[in-house]
Amino acid sequence: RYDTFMAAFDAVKDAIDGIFKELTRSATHPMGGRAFLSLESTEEPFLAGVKFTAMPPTKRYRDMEQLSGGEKTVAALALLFAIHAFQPSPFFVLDEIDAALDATNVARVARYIQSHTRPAGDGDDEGFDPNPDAVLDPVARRRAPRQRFQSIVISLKDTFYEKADALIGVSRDADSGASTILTFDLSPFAE
Amino acid sequence: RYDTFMAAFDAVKDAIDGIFKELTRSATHPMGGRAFLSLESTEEPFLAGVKFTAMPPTKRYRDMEQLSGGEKTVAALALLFAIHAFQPSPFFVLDEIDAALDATNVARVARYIQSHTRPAGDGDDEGFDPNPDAVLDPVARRRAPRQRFQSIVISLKDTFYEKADALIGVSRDADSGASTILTFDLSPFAE
Amino acid sequence: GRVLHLEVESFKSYQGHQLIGPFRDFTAIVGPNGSGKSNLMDAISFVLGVRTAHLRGSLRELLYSNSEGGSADDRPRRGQVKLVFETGEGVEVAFARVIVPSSSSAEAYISQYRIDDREVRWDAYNTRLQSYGILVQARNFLVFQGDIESVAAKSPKELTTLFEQIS
Amino acid sequence: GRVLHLEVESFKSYQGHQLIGPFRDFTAIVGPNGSGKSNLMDAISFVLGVRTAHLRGSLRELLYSNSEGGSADDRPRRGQVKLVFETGEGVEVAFARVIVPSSSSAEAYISQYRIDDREVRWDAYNTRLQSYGILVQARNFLVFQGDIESVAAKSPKELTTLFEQIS
Ligand SMILES: Nc1ncnc2c1ncn2[C@@H]1O[C@H](COP(=O)(O)OP(=O)(O)OP(=O)(O)O)[C@@H](O)[C@H]1O
Ligand SMILES: Nc1ncnc2c1ncn2[C@@H]1O[C@H](COP(=O)(O)OP(=O)(O)OP(=O)(O)O)[C@@H](O)[C@H]1O
Ligand SMILES: [Mg+2]
Ligand SMILES: [Mg+2]
Repeated sequence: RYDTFMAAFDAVKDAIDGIFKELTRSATHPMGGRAFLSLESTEEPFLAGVKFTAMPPTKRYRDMEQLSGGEKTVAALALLFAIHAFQPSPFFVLDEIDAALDATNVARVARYIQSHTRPAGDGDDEGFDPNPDAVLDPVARRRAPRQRFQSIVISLKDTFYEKADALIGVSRDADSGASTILTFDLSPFAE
Repeated sequence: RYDTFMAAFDAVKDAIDGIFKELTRSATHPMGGRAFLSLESTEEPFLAGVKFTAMPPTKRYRDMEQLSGGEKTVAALALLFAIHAFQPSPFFVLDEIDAALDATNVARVARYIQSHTRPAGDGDDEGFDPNPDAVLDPVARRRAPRQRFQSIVISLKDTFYEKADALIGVSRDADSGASTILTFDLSPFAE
Repeated sequence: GRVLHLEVESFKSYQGHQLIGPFRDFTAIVGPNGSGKSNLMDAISFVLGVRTAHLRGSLRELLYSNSEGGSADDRPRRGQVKLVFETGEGVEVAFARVIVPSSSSAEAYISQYRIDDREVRWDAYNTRLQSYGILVQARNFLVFQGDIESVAAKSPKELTTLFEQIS
Repeated sequence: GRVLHLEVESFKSYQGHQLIGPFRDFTAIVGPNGSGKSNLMDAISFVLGVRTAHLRGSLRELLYSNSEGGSADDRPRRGQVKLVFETGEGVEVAFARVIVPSSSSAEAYISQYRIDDREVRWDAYNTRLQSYGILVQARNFLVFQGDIESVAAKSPKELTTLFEQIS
C-alpha cells in the first residue's frame, strides 16, 4: 500500500512544478510561479494529509485559501494535469473551467491544451513539440515524454473556443425545449 | 413572529415574478419565464420550508437542481432583487455574478442594473423610468415604485463592465505584489 | 485512444436520436445558457458508467421529457447514450448504456450495458474501459461545471483520498 | 444613500494608504486575476462590520504583508478601512474599522470602530449602519465571488432562515 501510494505521489510531485510554470510564465515573469506537494507524515503517508502549495509569480507563501478565484483555477488545472502525467486517460472533458479566468490566463490554458492535444499513437512524442517553451527545458523533455490527450471543453468564451479544431454548437428549440446540434470544423482556419 | 415573517414573505413573493420576467424576456419570448415562492406549511411557515421555483421560458416545471448554471444565476439574481424590494439596501456589491452567463444574459442583467441605478432621494421614482419595458406594465409600476440602488460590480467581461458609469481598475505591482488603483470615468462616453 | 462520436437518444434535453460529433483532438462545445452543453457532459459521464448519484438526476429524470406534456406518460420509457471510441490500435469500440424500465416496478428504471451491441455486466464494461486507460471511479479526467476551483480547495485529507484512488 | 469612496490602509494586498473611488451609480471594478478586486469587496464587507469568519482570513491575515519579507516582523501592525457614505439627506458619514494589536496578547489583533473619527462600540456602529438601510447581518446586498448560484440552490429550510433573517 505504501509503495502504490508513493509511486502515485512521487510521479505527481515531480510533474506539478513544471506544469504550473508552463501555466504561469509570462514576459514579466519568464520563470513562472512555484507549486509543490508535500506529505504531512512520511512513515504512513496515506493516513495523514497531502499538502498542495501553489505560489503565483512574486506571491509569497500563502494558504491556498488566500489565492484569488483565477489563481485557484490555474493551480487546480496544474494538479489535474500532473495527475494525468501519472495516470494518462485518453481524453479530458472540461465544463466551463475558464469561468474565473481573465483573458491572459484563458490564453495560457488554451495554449497548454492545444500543445497537448494530439491523438495517441502519434509516433515519437519527442520528435514534434509544438510548444516552443519546451525548448528552454531540454532535460525535462528527455526525461518524460510530453503527455497527449484529447480535449472536449465547454466554454462561453470565444477567446477560448476559437482555439479548438472543431465546434459543436448546441441550441435549444424555442417551442419544444429540445436541444439540437450543429458541428463546425475549424481546422481550415487554423494558423 | 408570524406577522413579521409573512410581511417579508408576501412582499418578496409579489415581486419575484415581475423581476424574473424582466430578466428573462426576449424577442422570441416577450412574456419571459415564470418564478414563484410557495410555503410548505401555512400555519407555521417559519418552521417549514419556503419553496422557490423558477421556470425559464418554455421550460416545464423542474427542480431548481435541474436548471443550467446560467439559468440558476438568473433565478438567484431575481430572488436577491425581490428581497431588495422588501428591504432596500442603498447599494449592492456583486463579485463576478456574470461568471456563468452567456452574452445575452449578461446584457439583460446589465440592462436591469443600469435601469435601477440612480442615487436615493432622486425625487419621484415614477416620473422617470429609463426601462422602456416597464411601459408594458402600468399597473405594476403604479403599485410599487421602481427600486433604486447603487451598484458596485466586479467583472471580467467587457460586455458587462462597459455599461458602468465609472471603472476602477486594479493592477498588481510586479515586484511587491501590492495592488494599485486607476479610476476611469465612463460617463462622457455614455449613449 | 480517442472519442470519435456520441449517439444520444431521449437523454436529458435530447429528443429522439441524435449524432454528436465527430470529436477532434480539441473540440469545444458552445451555445447559450440552458441549451444543453452540460447535458452532453452528463451523457459522456453517464455512458462511461458514472453513478447517477454524481450526475444531475435519477435515471428517471435523465430520460427526455418535453415542455408541453404535463403527465408522466408523455415521457419516453427508454433512452440511451452510445460512445464510439477508437483505441490506440485504431479499432472502433462502441460503449452503450441504456435506461430501461425495471421489470420489478412500473416507475423504476435500471441501466443496461452493451459493448459493440452485446449486452454485458457492469464489471466487464468497466474493465474494458479501464483497459483503454479510462478510470471512471477516480473521474480525474471529468471536470463538472463549477468544480474546478474546489480541486484547489481540497483539504490535505481529501488530497490523500485522491491519491489513494489513483494508486 | 450611496457610497462615495473608500480609504484602505495596509489591508490585504493594499500597501500604505490608498483612495478608492469616487463610486458612481454603477461602478465596475476590473483587472487581471489576483490583482486585488475581491480584496476590495472584502474591504467593503470588513468596514461594514461583517465578521472575519465570513471573510477570507483572520484579522492578522487581513493586514498587508509583502512578497519580499519572510518574517512576521515585516508586516505592519495596524491597518484600516474607511467608507465614506452620503446619506439620503446629503450628509457625509465616515465609517472606519481599524485593526490594532490586542493589548492582551502580542500576536492577537482586535477591531476598533469609528464614526466620523470618534471611536464607538460595535452596537452603536451597527445601529447607525442599520439606520441607513445597511443590514449587515442579513448580508443580502453582498454577493461574494462564486456565491450567486448557491442562492438558487438553497434548500427550502435555508430559504426560511433567509426570510427569518430579513424580517
Ligand atoms: N430530462 C430532461 N428532459 C428535457 N429537458 C431537460 C431534462 N433534464 C434537463 N433538461 C433541461 O436541460 C437544461 C439544462 O441544460 P444544460 O445544463 O446542458 O445547459 P448548458 O448549456 O450547460 O447551460 P449553461 O451555459 O447555463 O451551463 C435545463 O433547462 C433543463 O430544463
Ligand atoms: N494580507 C495580504 N497581504 C498581501 N497580499 C494579500 C493579502 N491577502 C491576500 N493577498 C493577495 O491578494 C491576492 C488576491 O486578490 P483578489 O482575491 O482580490 O484577486 P482578484 O482580483 O479578485 O482575482 P480574480 O479575478 O482571480 O478573482 C492573492 O494573490 C493574495 O496573495
Ligand atoms: Mg452548463
Ligand atoms: Mg476575485
